[in-house]
Amino acid sequence: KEDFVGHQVLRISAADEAQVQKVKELEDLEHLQLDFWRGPGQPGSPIDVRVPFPSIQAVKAFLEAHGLGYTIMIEDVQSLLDEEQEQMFAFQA
Amino acid sequence: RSRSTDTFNYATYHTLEEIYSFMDMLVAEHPQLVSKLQIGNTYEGRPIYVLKFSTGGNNRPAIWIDTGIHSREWVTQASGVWFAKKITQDYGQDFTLTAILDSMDIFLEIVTNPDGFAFTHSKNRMWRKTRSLTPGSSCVGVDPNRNWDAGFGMAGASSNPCTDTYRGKFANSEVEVKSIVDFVKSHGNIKAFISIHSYSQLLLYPYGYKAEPAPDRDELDQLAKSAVTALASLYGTKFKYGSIIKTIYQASGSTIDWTYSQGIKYSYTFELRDTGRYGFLLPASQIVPTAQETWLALRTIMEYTLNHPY
Repeated sequence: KEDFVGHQVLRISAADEAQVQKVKELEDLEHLQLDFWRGPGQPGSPIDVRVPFPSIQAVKAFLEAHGLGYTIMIEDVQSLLDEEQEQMFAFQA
Repeated sequence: RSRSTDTFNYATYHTLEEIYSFMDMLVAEHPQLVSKLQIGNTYEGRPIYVLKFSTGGNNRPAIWIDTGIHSREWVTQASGVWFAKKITQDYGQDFTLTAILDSMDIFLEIVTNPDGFAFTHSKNRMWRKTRSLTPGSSCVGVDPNRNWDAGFGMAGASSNPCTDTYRGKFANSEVEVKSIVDFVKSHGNIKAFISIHSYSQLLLYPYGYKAEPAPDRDELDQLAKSAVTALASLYGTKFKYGSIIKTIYQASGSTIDWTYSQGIKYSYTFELRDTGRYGFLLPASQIVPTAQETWLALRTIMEYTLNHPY
């Protein structure tokens, strides 16, 4: 089963079209293995992206270098998944 | 296993097997109202089921609702289960739903991407696409919401099999999509088509692949406004509404652009809640509230469809 320990979900705010385009550049960097939960769209709409642990520093550096604001929406994806599984097993039990 | 749909737990996420057994229980409990149709088999050979809610007649005007076309959007399949139970509870009790079912049929496909859904339980909770293999690529799956024959191949989808928005080699390449296409065409009397996704609290209507307004844009917009107002009345969950391309981004090959092109005027896509923190990992405690508020919007659209025959 795929493991998401250390993966974070960042919520990026792109204020204008230029910033949206910057995020799209990020989307094209396949080696980062980014998973866009909410893709880049209209300026001002939140952009949510799951970032694997090995890519986190690079992504945050890129965002900061281009003045893109972000918050950490989910600190550790795996911990939420563990909670979800526990809840399901508790019910089944 | 639950012994009846009354003891079934709607406030937890379930596996494919549990959902399929729920369907069988519901049919067994309401044989006069509910039947289960198999509209095809998935790429990996799983049956694709649709629940039909009908009080009689022959090929009546119908409403289609599907959930779970993107497999990781678990709150949608869970909401679909809740909708199914709600319809059986409210028929004969709720005036509006009774009027709808006395004149129309409702088709509800709860697990629209069974292979992907099974994979989210077994291997990768974040899986979104189908599980079909693409010759010449080591990457798996096609985005079933980019594979429809509406603007297929245009901007707003990817031709790279390794991306989450990969459109597939050709329109309807995915049997999970083709099965619905064939069903809609053979039925020929569907008047509203509602495809439910999560997340980001949106109610969307065509088009996604082009900026040109849909001919029925004003009516669709007005109805969307009524629907999201009804939805917000329960818990205050705020939805935005508008055409796909204007509200989020360009998306080609999408479900409701195709259904609209088939003359199904009331074609909508929902993006259900996340109150801004969990994304696809919405806690199970929010399943029922999400389903309840969404139901109010669905009921608004269904009632309008009943009252505006075309």
